[in-house]
Amino acid sequence: MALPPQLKSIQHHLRTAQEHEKRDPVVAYYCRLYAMQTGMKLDSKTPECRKFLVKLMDQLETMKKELSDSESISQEIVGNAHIENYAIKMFLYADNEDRSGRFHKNMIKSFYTASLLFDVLSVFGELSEENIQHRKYARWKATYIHNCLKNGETPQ
Amino acid sequence: TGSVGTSVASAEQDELSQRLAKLRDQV
Repeated sequence: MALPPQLKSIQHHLRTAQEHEKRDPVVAYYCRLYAMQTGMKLDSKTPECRKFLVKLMDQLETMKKELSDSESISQEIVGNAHIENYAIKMFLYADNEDRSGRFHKNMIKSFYTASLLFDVLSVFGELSEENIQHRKYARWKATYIHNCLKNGETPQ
Repeated sequence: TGSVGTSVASAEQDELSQRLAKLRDQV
């Protein structure tokens, strides 16, 4: 289903959900939950957004049933730890590549995905100062390295 | 019709909020 333009800012979180559907359904579930909550704040009044959000809610309810055996879904505190560990793992992989001078598409994507997952952590409550800093750094690094590679420059 | 439209919209919005709360075991 096409994403209404009013909900454009959740498109990357929804794409991350799609990419993790098989690899890590818990990540997919919480990315969609974040998109749902954010989408409702952005616009849940216009018919096109309501329609989109109702579909997304249907999908979340189905996923919750299918994943009911997973404690990361039935207990949000476990889910919180799962998403935080995953985000930090992504961040550390990209950071390690960065510090070793290995710049490539995969590490840019890891930095960016980590930053999106730090956004997702906000469904569990206010982000810690450390996670806010990690998110800022990961997003900046992803943009910076992407631009360097695009312009044929070596990142510093 | 404007107010009917508005109340339909807010009822649907409410339903969505309720479903979200239920999904998160907050009811």
